[in-house]
Amino acid sequence: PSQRQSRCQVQNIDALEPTQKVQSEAGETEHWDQSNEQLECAGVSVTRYTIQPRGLLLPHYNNAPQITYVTQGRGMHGAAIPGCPETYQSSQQSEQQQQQVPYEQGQGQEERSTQGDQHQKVREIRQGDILAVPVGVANWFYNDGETPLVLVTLLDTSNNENQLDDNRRTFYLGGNPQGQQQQRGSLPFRRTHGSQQESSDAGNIFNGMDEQILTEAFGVRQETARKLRGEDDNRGNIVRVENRLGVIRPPKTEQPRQQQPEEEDQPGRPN
Amino acid sequence: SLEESLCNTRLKINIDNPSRADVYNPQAGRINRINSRKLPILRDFNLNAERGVLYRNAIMAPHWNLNAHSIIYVTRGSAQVQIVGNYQQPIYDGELRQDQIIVVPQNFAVVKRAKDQGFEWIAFKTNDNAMVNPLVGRTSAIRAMPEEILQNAFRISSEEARRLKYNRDEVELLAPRPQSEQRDVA
Repeated sequence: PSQRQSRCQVQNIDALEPTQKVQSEAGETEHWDQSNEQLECAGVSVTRYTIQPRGLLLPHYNNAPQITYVTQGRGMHGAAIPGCPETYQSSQQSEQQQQQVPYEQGQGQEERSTQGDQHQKVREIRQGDILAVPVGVANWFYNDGETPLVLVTLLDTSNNENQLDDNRRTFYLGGNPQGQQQQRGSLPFRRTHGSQQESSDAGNIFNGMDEQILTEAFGVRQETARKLRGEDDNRGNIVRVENRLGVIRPPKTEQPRQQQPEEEDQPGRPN
Repeated sequence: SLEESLCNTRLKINIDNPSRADVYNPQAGRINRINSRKLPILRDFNLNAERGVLYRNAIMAPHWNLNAHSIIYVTRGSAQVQIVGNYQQPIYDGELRQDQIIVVPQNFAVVKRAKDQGFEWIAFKTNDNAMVNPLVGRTSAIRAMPEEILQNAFRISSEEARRLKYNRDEVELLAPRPQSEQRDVA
């Protein structure tokens, strides 16, 4: 805090534009300069994501609580919160009924109909929404609209929930994002505050893990483990989904229920 | 007064009782955790403790600590340990042996595989209600995500995505796979 206070002796305030832009396959990520004394004083880091239609911001988590405003567009947001059940589930039957949910064409479809998927809740988002994501919770965004989905995200890096230094750190669970230049040095604890510009995206967390351990831990083929590491992936942190993403989700409007026979509403009917 | 309440505060609890394990896998090991719900004074300290036992060649699923650093002291045996942050390379990749300590920073992913002698540790975490997010198994972040997100994130088929989600049904502690099975998978 004392270090931050010393940075808070701001003599004048400037309007700030993003200072760094990272282009990805299906969008761009713009960062405001973390070392700007105004942002340092506030103990925050600000990023703007522009996700093109059918773009997916890869699953990731951050070292600080995150608040996001949807400035434009609509899409989906998923958060994998530890301990929460996978309450969105499809059975074989419901899968066949969900004709409105597009899915990949071809070989996957046949297999898909034999076994459903299940996952945690997925939230629809649109312009004007505020989203809060706790520290360390993996989350992703998908643009299922026709216009770019623009998100402005603030990380409260000075929050007590962040026990690392005040630099923004994003940990990706997929792809091979290459963001800002990384400077490896001492461990990222609080005492190294401000000593280095060390943040953002480089590879995904599987990238540093041994292929053999991944193969064994996940019980998958070595080739799959290799793909987890994403070494030859050049798509960046926002990737294009070939066909529209067909995750399980409730319809936007309630379908009219079939008229129940009148006697069902009458009291005294035996069960 | 504060002094009087401290006099009666519970200060001790045993973490090494296998029958009280929070996570147990007869083929892989066990984990006992003490947080502020079990020992309320830890709320004041903002600390908790984890006792882990991994059997020979068993794996503690890759995971990260959401809200705490973890300081691991090895009480017995050794393990291959990898710690990964938001860098290209792991910040630690080596063998961790008895009587050594290692610090796993908050949000950094870690994976441990016990060596032939097994691996036992005590970890102190800098949050009284430290939370772990595994990447493999029934409670994993991977399983919580839609199959198609995994397909697109890793550029894999739906079949591979399904295997990734469901091939391991254990929680946190993973039994070693028989050699023959490993060959089949490879």
